[in-house]
Amino acid sequence: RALSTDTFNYATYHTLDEIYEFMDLLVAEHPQLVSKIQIGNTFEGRPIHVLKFSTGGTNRPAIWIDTGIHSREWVTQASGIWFAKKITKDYRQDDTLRVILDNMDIFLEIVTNPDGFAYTHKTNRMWRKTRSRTPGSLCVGVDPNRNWDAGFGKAGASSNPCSETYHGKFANSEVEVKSIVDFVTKHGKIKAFISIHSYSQLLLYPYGYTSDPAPDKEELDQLAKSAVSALTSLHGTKFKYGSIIDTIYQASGSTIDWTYSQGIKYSFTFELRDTGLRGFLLPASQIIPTAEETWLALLKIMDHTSKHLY
Amino acid sequence: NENFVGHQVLRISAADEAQLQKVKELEDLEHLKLDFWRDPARAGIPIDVRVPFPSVQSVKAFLEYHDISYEIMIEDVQSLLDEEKQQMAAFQA
Repeated sequence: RALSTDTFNYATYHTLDEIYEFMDLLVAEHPQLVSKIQIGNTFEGRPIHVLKFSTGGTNRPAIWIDTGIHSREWVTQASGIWFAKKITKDYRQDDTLRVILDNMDIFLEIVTNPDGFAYTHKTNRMWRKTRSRTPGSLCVGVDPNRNWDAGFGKAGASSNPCSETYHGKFANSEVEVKSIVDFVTKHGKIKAFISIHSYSQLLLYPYGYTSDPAPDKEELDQLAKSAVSALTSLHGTKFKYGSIIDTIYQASGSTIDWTYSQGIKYSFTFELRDTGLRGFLLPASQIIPTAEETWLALLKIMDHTSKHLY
Repeated sequence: NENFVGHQVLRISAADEAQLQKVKELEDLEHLKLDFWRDPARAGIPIDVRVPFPSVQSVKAFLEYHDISYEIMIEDVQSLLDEEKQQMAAFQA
């Protein structure tokens, strides 16, 4: 086990316990910058942790980043770990990040679906959903990216509990979703919400459940363009960008449609790398390049948010 | 542990709306136990699907019968998972 976050191996995949230990190490090493918040417990009783990066102040506007809501998308949790370390490493050296953190807090949820993630390590590497039970069905789990209260249950989600896109009994039925909803609502000053998935190399903004354009579509599109351009500049990885419904398909009850409906203008979702050969089984050697390029796009979005506070 | 020996991931290219509909029909056949890594969205966008070993021949036959082109993206899912596990174990050691 790593004794510090400097000796932690960022180029391999880690178990839930190792990630939670990493978070504790990071907090212990940077108590002035990082703290750990528990926002709830999963269906199976695991704690749901969020890292808070703050240089002080109260009631500050904030940026939310989450990784790993679909448990099998391992490169996302691994990237989340790298982002956490990157923030602590760069916040005094990188002017852009320093200015962001001078004005805003950053919340980072590295493992958004802990039950599912533990299950991918122990039992089924291909598990995507939560691990909640549906009365009357032998099938387990709900797609947490169809469980939000935004066009819930409409086209683009399944009512079949055995489907990978099962939306659940009702909006927020999943405690992993409800915990974020409660946190975001109570906080009240989240200005950007970025939810990170893999794979297929996309940067998406609302909406997913309707083909109506988001009122801020033009600004979101411009920002997505510049974020993607920053991302591509590092390793040449090509991303497409656009609204969820136009770029991939109709999806109801998705995370960023809800956050956008809550007034969080800068709501984005990423789909990270796809080598074209390995899908969810992205080789560990690609974790760091994936995280590095994604960080550049995140910085663009965070920088724009801090300069256009509303 | 769930075993994925012989599971293949196919990358399917639906050339038009009719072919896309055919792939969607496959999605509805629950007994095949297909796992869509990339759902059928629209023609021209690749569709990736993990096919369990017992369904591999049926799915390929279906695609070939309907003249839908595909390639094998992952030959054997379990071998990649074994590699992944070995690498993690090596780092932990």
